[in-house]
Amino acid sequence: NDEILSRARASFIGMAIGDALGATVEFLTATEIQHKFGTFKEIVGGGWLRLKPGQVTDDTQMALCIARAITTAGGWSLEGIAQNFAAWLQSRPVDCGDTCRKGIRAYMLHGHLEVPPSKWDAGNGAAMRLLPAALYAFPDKELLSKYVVEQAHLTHNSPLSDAACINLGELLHLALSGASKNRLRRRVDNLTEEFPAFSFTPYHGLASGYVVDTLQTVFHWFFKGRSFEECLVGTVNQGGDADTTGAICGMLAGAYYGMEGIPARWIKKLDQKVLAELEQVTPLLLKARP
Amino acid sequence: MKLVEAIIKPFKMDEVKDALNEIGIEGITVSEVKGFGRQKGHTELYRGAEYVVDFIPKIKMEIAVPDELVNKVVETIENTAKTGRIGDGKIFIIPLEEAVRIRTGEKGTDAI
Amino acid sequence: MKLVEAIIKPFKMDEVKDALNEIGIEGITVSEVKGFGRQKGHTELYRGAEYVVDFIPKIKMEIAVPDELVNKVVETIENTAKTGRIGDGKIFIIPLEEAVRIRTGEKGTDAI
Amino acid sequence: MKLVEAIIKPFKMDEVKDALNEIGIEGITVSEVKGFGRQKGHTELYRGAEYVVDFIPKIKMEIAVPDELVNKVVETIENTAKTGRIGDGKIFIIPLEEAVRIRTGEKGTDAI
Ligand SMILES: Nc1ncnc2c1ncn2[C@@H]1O[C@H](COP(=O)(O)OP(=O)(O)O)[C@@H](O)[C@H]1O
Ligand SMILES: Nc1ncnc2c1ncn2[C@@H]1O[C@H](COP(=O)(O)OP(=O)(O)O)[C@@H](O)[C@H]1O
Ligand SMILES: Nc1ncnc2c1ncn2[C@@H]1O[C@H](COP(=O)(O)OP(=O)(O)O)[C@@H](O)[C@H]1O
Ligand SMILES: [Mg+2]
Ligand SMILES: [Mg+2]
Repeated sequence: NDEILSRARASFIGMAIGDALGATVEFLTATEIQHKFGTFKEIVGGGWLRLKPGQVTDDTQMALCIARAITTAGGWSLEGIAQNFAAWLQSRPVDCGDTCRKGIRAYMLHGHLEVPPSKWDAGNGAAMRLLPAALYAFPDKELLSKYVVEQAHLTHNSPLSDAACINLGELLHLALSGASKNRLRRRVDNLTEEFPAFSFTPYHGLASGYVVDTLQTVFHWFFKGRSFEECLVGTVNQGGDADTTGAICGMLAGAYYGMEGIPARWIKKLDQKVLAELEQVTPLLLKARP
Repeated sequence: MKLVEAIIKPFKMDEVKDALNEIGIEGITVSEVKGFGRQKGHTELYRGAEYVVDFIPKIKMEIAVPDELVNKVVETIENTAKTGRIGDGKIFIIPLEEAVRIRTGEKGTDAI
Repeated sequence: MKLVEAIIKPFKMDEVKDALNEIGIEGITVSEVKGFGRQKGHTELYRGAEYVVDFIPKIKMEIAVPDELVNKVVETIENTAKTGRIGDGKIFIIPLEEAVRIRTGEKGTDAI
Repeated sequence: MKLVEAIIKPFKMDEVKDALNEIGIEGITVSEVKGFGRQKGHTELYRGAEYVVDFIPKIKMEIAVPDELVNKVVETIENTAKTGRIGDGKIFIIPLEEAVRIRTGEKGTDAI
């Protein structure tokens, strides 16, 4: 229905905005950002990847690979996702994480659709791109678990990454169905009970690519902020893996605050080709649902 | 793991690099070297004067590779670096006991 | 014995060298190399056109080390060469079967 | 097979190369490197000038060699590269698991 579609659009667009905004300050510390920008809150490109303003990175691009695979196949296709990842990697993307590269390479050379378990796979690369899988599975919890973990294991196979994906997916489902922040907070408290590592009170300000740091930062700023902008600005000004913390915060805050919550100036600044594709693919994802 | 060392003709570098990128290999360390081999000296124009040099500029590529990728990497370099004419170069496979990614401390194949 | 090969950011060379001197390592062979990896090159303006130089200058250090010192050497390089940002570099450990000090003919660990 | 790596004084290169040619060794890959050695701030003669420097320009020669030739190659380099004065250099023997001649695809000792 319209409400769901609107939140889904906001989630996908919010993710791309978080990616483009955070990419400028990726790898900077909170202090460095403070000195260089004061409070950083405009989409200006640059950063270590020397991006054009509004340009997105691997976070959004890999998510689109998943989305396209689903809409092309008219359903879930892990093989399709892997092929899209491979084509994307060969297209010389602006960036690709080390763990993602390893997994995609294993697929390209050996057709593997799952990497062996590894403790070094607790990066945020699988969580950052899972939105299309969550949209396609909505509102089914079982399918959600199945799909987010399957797509994750293409590159990341670790209990922490799996837990992050499943819980992030369920939070997205709750937000899409209009749940209150308290409802979302209770869900997160379940997660931190089962996985104390993800606890973010007290918040230690760690925002690295380690999925635990990433989610702590996203949760801290998402529950602290009182608007889409506040949540996202707080998150990216933490620095570290800012494009990915930004992308994840953006998809969650987007689903929660809806299209009305997203600042128009950011939507205008976003790569318009990417925006057009997001708008085109989101309703298709929802329609394709089993 | 192995350290694959390839000595190739300089003009082939971009092509070899691109071919390696196609199979997902990105990390390469390159140095400019001089080669002495069967390919004998050529004449070079330098400051207007022609003179014979018996070394040929080459490119050396070093690629740390997990064992299961070595054959693919060697094959890729062979196919792209080859012209069939003297001086195409060499590929050397050296055992690599350990690798470390300085940024993260990752070791072994996670480091490369 | 091992040959420790470290690819590091050029501005880190003196720091790494000094840190190695501190742990008693004096002999180092250094070369300037070009690095290709996740850290991308810069764009350059040449004859009005912008183009990407996709390599980054790096320094390669080679240090022949007796087995019992390898871990200390690796740890030292890791700690000094690290900035936490992409492109910090790699350390490779290669088996070294024999070493000779040309001046004296000394072999093995006496040579390094 | 072994990869023989020799770090020598630059002015010795032609002499060493010729001596190697004499014993039938033709294929050599050479790079310009900087050497840091035990003697801190020692003086070295380079292009007629005396240097008190931290690093000294050196030449690195890499020669892939079949096992049965290694000793002869090492001996030859030792004898020709030696001056008896500080900084003569080092020879390192590294295991070479495989070699490929790119032009022909030949492997092993046929490749070198
Ligand atoms: N035994 C060797 N050890 C190290 N490098 C070698 C060796 N043989 C050849 N090379 C390198 O390979 C390059 C090409 O070798 P060359 O003999 O000219 O032709 P080909 O590659 O056709 O055999 C040389 O310029 C040199 O850099
Ligand atoms: N597999 C590899 N083999 C040889 N050299 C490599 C390899 N991977 C990386 N390098 C070298 O290490 C440098 C840094 O690698 P890079 O991928 O940029 O970032 P990081 O150091 O963070 O892993 C490269 O510029 C290159 O010189
Ligand atoms: N442990 C080592 N690892 C790598 N290279 C070395 C090592 N020790 C010496 N070298 C190289 O050999 C060169 C000569 O060494 P040095 O200690 O100055 O004199 P000597 O050769 O007389 O012992 C150095 O400049 C350096 O390039
Ligand atoms: Mg990114
Ligand atoms: Mg990131």
